[in-house]
Amino acid sequence: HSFRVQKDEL
Amino acid sequence: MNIFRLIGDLSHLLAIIILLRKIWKSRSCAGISGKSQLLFAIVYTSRYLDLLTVYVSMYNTLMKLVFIAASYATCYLIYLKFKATYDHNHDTFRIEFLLVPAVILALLINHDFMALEILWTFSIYLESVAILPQLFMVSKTGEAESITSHYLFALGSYRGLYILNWIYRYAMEDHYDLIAIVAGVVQTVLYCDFFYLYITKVLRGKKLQLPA
Repeated sequence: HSFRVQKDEL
Repeated sequence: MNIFRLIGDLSHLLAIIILLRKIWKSRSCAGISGKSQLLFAIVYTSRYLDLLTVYVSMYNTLMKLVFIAASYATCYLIYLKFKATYDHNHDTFRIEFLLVPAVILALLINHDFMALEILWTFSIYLESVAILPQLFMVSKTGEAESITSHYLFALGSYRGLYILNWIYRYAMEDHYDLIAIVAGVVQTVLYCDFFYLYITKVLRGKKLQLPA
């Protein structure tokens, strides 16, 4: 899931 | 964390501080769109609900809390404390034209049909257009104070720097998120006209004044 990585951004 | 993202976040933080400081020091929110600030408060609230479910890092948690708190503080200053100075006659953008499409788009195009994920997606879409009431206000009055221009420049640069961050992450980590990228590009494009005026006028010591 790409969105898992995305969630570390603000 | 890479340099583009760090500078982007710092630019975002700087924008928020510039705005709060300007309102506080001048005891006035003249020229500031309360509607844009209201939209930003909605953006941060819906995006950072994950503070309750996942822990990323101290940096991540702190920044999220600062962004939420600052957006509420800004709304408080505009709508309550310095309400008398709020220029609502010029802040006439209809925010339902931004809110409703953002909700619909988030329900249609998302990574996962789950409450938190849809709220995150909604916040990404809404953020990309949340500055429109402010830009509309500047175009309506035909000018902006220098400090308001600095605020807009710092806020606009932040997502532009995130685009560089996403290119970097795609190259280095093979990671990309199309929703964030497309919305981020739209968001940055909306500032282009302003960036041009900022560089050609404000940086040369002139007031940001639109041609009549």
